Amino acid sequence: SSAAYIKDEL
Amino acid sequence: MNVFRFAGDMTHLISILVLLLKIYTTKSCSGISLKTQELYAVVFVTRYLDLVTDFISVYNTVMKVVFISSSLAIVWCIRRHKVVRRSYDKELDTFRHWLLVGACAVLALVVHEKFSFQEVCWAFSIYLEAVAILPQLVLLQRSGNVDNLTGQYVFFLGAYRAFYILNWIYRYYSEQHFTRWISCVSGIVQTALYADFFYYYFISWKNNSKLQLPA
Repeated sequence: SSAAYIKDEL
Repeated sequence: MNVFRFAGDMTHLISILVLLLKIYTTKSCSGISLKTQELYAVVFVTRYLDLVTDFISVYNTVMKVVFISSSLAIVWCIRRHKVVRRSYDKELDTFRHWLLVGACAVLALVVHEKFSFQEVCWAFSIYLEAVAILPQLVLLQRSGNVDNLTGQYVFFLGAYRAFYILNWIYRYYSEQHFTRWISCVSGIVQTALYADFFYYYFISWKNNSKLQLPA
């Protein structure tokens, strides 16, 4: 599966 | 970080400060749905599991701690504070919010970025936040007139995600490969749920009258 993106948002 | 997201975070923070102000100054939680507050506590705890594992920035960490601690403190106040708890509208706040939790959990198990505990919890928290305001909106309709601070609380809470939508549009055009369908779709649903509240809030502001939601 695609690497999930960094959760930089609140 | 962009101006839309910062405005959204500040609006979100203001909504929490307004709610804390209402509870602290009036020592009352009348018109506030405990169920919505419990859902928000679950939203923040399940979304910020990376609080201690991934460091994004001081701002990010501080805001996460503020959101988690304030939501837990508000739930504690309404449940346990000897004065505040007496004004809780227990008989009006009857939304079966655990159904929302169950539905969002099932959806998160089906639709997520990656099938890992943290990612499924994150998707769950995004879906749950979209519907977390429902018990509060139902309570406002049942409790007739709405006091100013409660109305302002709901208004800022709804407005913050609208700023986030502008943030996603901005990031979509300014960053390559920026797609966050889960957040975007969920954020649009969340903001749409406030549509009728925003309408009646605008009318009450324009006519300088008390905010009344039709039953």
